[in-house]
Amino acid sequence: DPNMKGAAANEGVLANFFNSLLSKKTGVPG
Amino acid sequence: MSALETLDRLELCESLLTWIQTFSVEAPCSTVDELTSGEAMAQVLQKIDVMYFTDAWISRIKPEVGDNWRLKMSNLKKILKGILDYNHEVLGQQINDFTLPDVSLIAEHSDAAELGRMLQLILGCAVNCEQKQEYIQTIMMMEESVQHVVMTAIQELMSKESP
Repeated sequence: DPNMKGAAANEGVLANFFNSLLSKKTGVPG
Repeated sequence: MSALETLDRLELCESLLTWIQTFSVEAPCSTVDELTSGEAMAQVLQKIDVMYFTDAWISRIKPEVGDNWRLKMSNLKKILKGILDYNHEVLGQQINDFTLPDVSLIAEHSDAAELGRMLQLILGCAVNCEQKQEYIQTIMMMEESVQHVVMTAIQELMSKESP
């Protein structure tokens, strides 16, 4: 089902984005 | 035209309104009108970083402003300054080329597009602060359509940030 594939791909994009945000380093050093 | 350029400001406001409610602050925050006093936004910022947005800082935000747009504007100006200072002093980043919210339009006309920009800046604080894990995980539990708008809003902010 193409709709299901699209939804799964979208879910993957979101998960990738937020996971990469979690590992991003921020803040003033020290 | 990129996805960022087509970011629908009203859709953004609606989705961020849903997001802001996940903080369960005391001040009402379920409509655009309720947010225009600034009270709920200040309480959210305090939840994001209580060491920075202290009780002393929040005491400068006037409660129960009613329909007085001048008091609302005064509150919103303090909040916007707080957000920008927090980005600079704590997160170590400057937001360049981002059209800052017009607080007078929020205070006088409850402008949803401008409120959306303000909430977008608060979102930027939440996903970059020390407890960002908690806030990002909350976003990941939200409805996919909301997550999508939130992602686009963060991407837009990230494209305007510089160390």
